[in-house]
Amino acid sequence: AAPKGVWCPTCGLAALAPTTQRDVLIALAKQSILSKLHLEDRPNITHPTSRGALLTALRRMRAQRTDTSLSLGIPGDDGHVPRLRPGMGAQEYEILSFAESGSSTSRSVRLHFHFTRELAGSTEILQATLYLFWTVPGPGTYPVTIRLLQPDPTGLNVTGGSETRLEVQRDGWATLDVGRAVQSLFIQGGQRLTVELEVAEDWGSRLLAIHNDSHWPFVAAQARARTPHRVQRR
Amino acid sequence: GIDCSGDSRMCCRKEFFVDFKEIGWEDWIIQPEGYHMNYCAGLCPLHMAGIPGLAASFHTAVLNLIKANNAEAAVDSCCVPTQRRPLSLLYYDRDSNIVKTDIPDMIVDACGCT
Repeated sequence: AAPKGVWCPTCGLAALAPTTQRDVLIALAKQSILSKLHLEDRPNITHPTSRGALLTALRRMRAQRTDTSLSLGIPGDDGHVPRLRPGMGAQEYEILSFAESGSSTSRSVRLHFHFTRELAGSTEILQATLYLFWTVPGPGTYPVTIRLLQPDPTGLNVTGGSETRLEVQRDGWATLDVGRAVQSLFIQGGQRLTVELEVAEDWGSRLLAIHNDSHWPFVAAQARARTPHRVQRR
Repeated sequence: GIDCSGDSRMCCRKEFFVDFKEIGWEDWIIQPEGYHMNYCAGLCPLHMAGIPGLAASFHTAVLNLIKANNAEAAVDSCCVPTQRRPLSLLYYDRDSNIVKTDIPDMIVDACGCT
């Protein structure tokens, strides 16, 4: 707070000792960033994503993206993070959620994708894509069923959602639009999307295996902060 | 706008860089490495109302208004940001998801007198 009689806040700052000034400014910077990210405190990162998985995901998304309006650029060497869509109104987000392995059998595997409460409650989903990497056991066509499961009202179990059948013929990345599933998850206030992959034969373990960091399944979502319905007019 | 230098007392932009590593935030903010939390400081005596950083014509208009009205009645002119840009962040949220967003108007590029 500026000392008495000084009419502008930053003039008060000039009256402080340099170290105190620095502490005040750093505290202001922290408070400003956390409040704009709707975070009460800085997150404690329990299991950071490997750099390989992050860079692969960012590259896949950029390769996948046709419209350049929202580009989650790979941070440049100069540390500059390319901007989303310049001049946008409501704040926009790109969210990368990496799979957490769930239960699995020789013919099926479950993957869980978490979304935080802050984002789930205050944003609308513009687009969401599931990225999967297949490794086929040999020549041929391998039918795969993908189910998107939602938490039931108790939040304890998962109930059947939409189902998609794919024919996998070679190694490589595949994408699936999961925008509707993630949007309904957010509307229900849920935080976890479960994806179940099922294959016909017991060669599934190879097809569904997650071999290394760089081929880790992930969901890339584009979201926009909900604007309050009533806009104050000045 | 004018960047503050030495002991300039007039309205100017003070640069202040917050290095995320220095404050122990480099583990959850992936990019960038810091935040240019520049701010505006300095005096705006009446003859400076409307400059720098704003169109000269605006300055003339303001001065004429002050002359036309009783100068004593004129309110103070303040040193405020006249150009700002967003802060683009790539960070981990509480579930270790990775989020990219632009926080609007976070970086002050120029200051001027209202």
